[in-house]
Amino acid sequence: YSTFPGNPRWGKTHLTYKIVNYTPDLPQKKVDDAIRRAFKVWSDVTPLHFHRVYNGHADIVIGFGRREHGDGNPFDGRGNTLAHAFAPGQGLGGDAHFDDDERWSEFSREVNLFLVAAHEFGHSLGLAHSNVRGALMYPIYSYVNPETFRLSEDDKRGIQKLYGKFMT
Amino acid sequence: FPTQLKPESWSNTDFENVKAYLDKFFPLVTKTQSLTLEERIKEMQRFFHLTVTGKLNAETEETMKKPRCGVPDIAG
Repeated sequence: YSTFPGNPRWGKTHLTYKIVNYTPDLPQKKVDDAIRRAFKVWSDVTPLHFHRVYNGHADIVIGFGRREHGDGNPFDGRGNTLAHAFAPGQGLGGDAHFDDDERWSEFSREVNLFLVAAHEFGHSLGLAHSNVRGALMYPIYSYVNPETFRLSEDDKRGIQKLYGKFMT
Repeated sequence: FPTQLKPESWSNTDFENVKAYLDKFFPLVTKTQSLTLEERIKEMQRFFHLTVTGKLNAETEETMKKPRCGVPDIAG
């Protein structure tokens, strides 16, 4: 695993997120559920808690966009870049953007929203890319069954270095 | 004057595509850092555990075309 230069991390364990728009590829409820499950991947192994807000400020702002979508990092149409996210910080920091030229899916082998969101939220929390094939933070997308998905030891070590372990 | 000469066997499209990929995902970290295109390809190949040749072989090209996250692979 690796972290961003300077190891940016959130200085709190209760984080808020907001979904500002949706993809037409999935019912909104399915998107909400994929996002919730993606955050749970990380909250299951750390002391972090994620709370959804609908208005006002949120630490992590989530949205779908095409091509240039307001952050100076344009998407590239279908394929190649699927999404990106920003390391913890103010403003764009922590935000996650998904390329709406992709075909997002819930369970099928198209681009699985849960898997990509879990990866992007790793960035939102301070993890950079891992060169371990099979790790969630490996930069290349590969499909695994979301129902049997397990966070790799590499990802776990990375996130627990930043936030510590989950405590009962 | 060009600092990165295109290998003779490459088409312009190959060269532009590889350079765009490396600029995006393996950016030169400092303004003073000067690496040849071959060295930059080697860096990418090492990250993905590919055979390190510094050349745009089929394995490397295939990796560059895979769907992926838009965040760079090396910390800028």
